[in-house]
Amino acid sequence: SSLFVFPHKLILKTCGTTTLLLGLQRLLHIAAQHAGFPFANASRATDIKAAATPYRVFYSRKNFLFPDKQQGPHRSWKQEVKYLDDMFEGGSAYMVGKMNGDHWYLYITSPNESITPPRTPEENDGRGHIARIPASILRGADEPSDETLEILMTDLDEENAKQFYLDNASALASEQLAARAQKARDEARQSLGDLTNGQQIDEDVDVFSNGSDAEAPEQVLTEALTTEGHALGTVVSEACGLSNVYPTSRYPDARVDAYLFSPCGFSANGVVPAAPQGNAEDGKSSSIHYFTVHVTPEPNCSFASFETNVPGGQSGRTTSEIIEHVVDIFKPGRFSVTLFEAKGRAADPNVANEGKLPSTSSQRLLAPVPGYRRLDRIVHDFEDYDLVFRFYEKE
Amino acid sequence: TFSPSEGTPHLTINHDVAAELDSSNAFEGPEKLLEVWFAPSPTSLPPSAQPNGLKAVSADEWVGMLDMVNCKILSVLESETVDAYLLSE
Repeated sequence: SSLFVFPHKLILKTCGTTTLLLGLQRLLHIAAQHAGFPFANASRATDIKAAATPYRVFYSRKNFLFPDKQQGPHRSWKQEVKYLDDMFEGGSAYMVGKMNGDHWYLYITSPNESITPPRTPEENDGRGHIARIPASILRGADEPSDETLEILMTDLDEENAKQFYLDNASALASEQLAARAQKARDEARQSLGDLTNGQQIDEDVDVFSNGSDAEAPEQVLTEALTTEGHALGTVVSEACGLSNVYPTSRYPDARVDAYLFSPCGFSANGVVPAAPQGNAEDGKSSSIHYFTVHVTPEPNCSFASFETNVPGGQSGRTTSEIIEHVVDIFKPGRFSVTLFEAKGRAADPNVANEGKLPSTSSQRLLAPVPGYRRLDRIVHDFEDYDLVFRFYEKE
Repeated sequence: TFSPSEGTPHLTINHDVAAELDSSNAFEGPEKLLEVWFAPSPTSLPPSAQPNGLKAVSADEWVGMLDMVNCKILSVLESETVDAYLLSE
């Protein structure tokens, strides 16, 4: 599970039998009391009933696999929607995809303009025409685009999924440590050989590698690096290719925090400062994005998810490249892709596009995914967002 | 000597939780995803809000909320504009 905290929004993604929505009331209270956002239901922010008024809310999930094992309001979509409807006004609930197959649920509220009224809902274009301004422009010209790509994968390749088990990762970590130790010994021998003009120096090297004083700490370190969740998470992240989804060659300041669970399971969060733009004054960008990965490798319920708000294209990797890379890591039997994108100039409703897809979002997902056939392709044209849903199955 | 720049994400590990975690009873991967916005962007926070908005909230406050969700904080990757918490479950 993961939590991302931005100045203006919070993203919470939780797995298994977690009771995500039961934390919602407390979340709204914290936003009021500790972050100072406008609140309702109380006269003072310190009052436990004080709940910050959200600007907008999104809640989504894949279809249920084991609803009977879920807790709180999470046993059915109907209960989840009721819980959200009781807390927020004007929410809308959707089901996207095959009802009798893999589908995806979404709950969304409209923007609460009473919190931050739009700059001008309508402006004269100077030729006597009134033009409605897209929401993304109303937010301010300096605001980055908002998009979220989510890939939900099931029926993972069983052999490939073994890399997300602790036993396999520990063995891999041990091999890597042994290789590094050997390399260090070789380098030490070489250095000492240079210093002693090639005389026999093995005994000197052994002082470092096998001496009784150094043995205990080395063993402790080895054990830590082959059992500790974060250490193994890093090993797995690099071995499976996740660390290269946003490679440091293109995203030099990207950082991944990964954890391997015992006996199996894997989670990772990535923070990805934007790739340097050519026209940036200092060669850097202030926008920082995220990605998150969660893996359940057991064959009876295998699942992996990848989610990111790193904008596709521009100076970084395209959306199609990311999808292909991620799918190749997990090798699922089936997967869905959702791309949720704020409308911008490209999707200005005043631009004539009758009968066409509502934005460039769908076009960005047109590239086929090698080894998979697309079964579903659904486009939702919301007020200020476009949603593209696609479902694929292994050929 | 390597000295990270100011904007470099910083990782903190919660060893107390991370060391003793056992996920043997976890069974279902598909997640629930909640996104709550309190303003349209980081640059349009309401006047009453802390300058850093939600990022001004300490990790201790989130712990209480996450207890209700049945999650624990394993580690935090802090950066200038987003804090990424890796959670149990």
